[in-house]
Amino acid sequence: NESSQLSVKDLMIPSEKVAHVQINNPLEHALLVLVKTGYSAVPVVDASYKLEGIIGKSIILNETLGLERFEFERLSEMKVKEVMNADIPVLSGNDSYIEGLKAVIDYPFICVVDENHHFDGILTRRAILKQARKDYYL
Amino acid sequence: NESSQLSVKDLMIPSEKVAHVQINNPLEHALLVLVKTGYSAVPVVDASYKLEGIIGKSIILNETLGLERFEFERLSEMKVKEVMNADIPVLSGNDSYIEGLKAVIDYPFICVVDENHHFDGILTRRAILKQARKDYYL
Ligand SMILES: Nc1ncnc2c1ncn2[C@@H]1O[C@@H]2COP(=O)(O)O[C@H]3[C@@H](O)[C@H](n4cnc5c(N)ncnc54)O[C@@H]3COP(=O)(O)O[C@H]2[C@H]1O
Ligand SMILES: Nc1ncnc2c1ncn2[C@@H]1O[C@@H]2COP(=O)(O)O[C@H]3[C@@H](O)[C@H](n4cnc5c(N)ncnc54)O[C@@H]3COP(=O)(O)O[C@H]2[C@H]1O
Repeated sequence: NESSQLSVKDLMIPSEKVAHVQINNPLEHALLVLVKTGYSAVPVVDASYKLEGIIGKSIILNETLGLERFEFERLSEMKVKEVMNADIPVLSGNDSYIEGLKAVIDYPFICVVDENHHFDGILTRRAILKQARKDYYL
Repeated sequence: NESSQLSVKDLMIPSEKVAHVQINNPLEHALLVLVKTGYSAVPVVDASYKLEGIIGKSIILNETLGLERFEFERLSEMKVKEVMNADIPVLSGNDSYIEGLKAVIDYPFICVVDENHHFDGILTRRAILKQARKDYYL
């Protein structure tokens, strides 16, 4: 079928179109980027666009959960690199469509990197699902 | 293939396992449910478990976006029903797997309702992707 000819780079959103934050941004800035772009989570990069992890609204809000109330003031005290999820799976642009499908089973998106761990783009569940749908009409 | 035999009710998470909030909850309570369960967004029901909409961290945080800072105090002033997304697609348990696949292309999950619009469960992208993967190994 058509999908077996495709690789991750054919379906990914290229890095220039991916909202992201930097490791040293304060959490308040990261939250503002997330709320303004509307995304739940985005990649984290360093100054040379090497991929460092992922950060999202869930991670940031978890940091504000106090015993009696949300402690939102902590957002200006903490940095992205202190709380981001650095333990993330990655794909290469040359990986196959089916490798991409397997990877997004457990993650809404997967970061794509080159051999130097520089950020190339993201493979989203939506891109995989749109392609999978085509395979049911052959 | 195997998937064409399945319907949405075979793949959905049944309502008893779905975290949800009520239309009259204050936003602060809804946010606490979302942060504690870890989910980005959950269904909203009324007292008789009729489906009313969806609410998520994005919608709630949007309400706190002020001109100069996040206005988190608004969370105790507003209710779920004032901000939830009430314009959502739904599925029936009897809809086919392919109808489910099409529906989750644009939404991380789709609520499943019976003929009286009572909440039966949710169909998630993960459930569809796990099933789609099986079709590539025949
Ligand atoms: N501005 C928009 N326009 C149209 N539809 C929108 C949208 N924002 C979100 N959606 C829809 O909501 C889904 C979940 O978005 P979420 O932000 O939770 O989760 C997103 C977000 O965390 C990340 N993502 C997607 N596109 C991104 C981008 N350009 N930059 C940064 N992160 C992105 O990948 C996740 C999965 O994305 P996916 O497309 O599979 O799934 C998206 C898409 O179907
Ligand atoms: N406690 C957990 N254990 C293991 N993996 C977890 C998890 N929480 C989240 N995930 C993973 O993260 C994905 C996105 O979760 P999210 O909360 O943004 O987005 C979720 C959430 O908004 C909703 N959802 C899923 N299960 C739910 C439940 N039991 N109750 C309420 N809402 C649920 O459906 C969306 C899509 O779920 P999906 O399973 O496709 O995709 C999930 C799943 O792959």
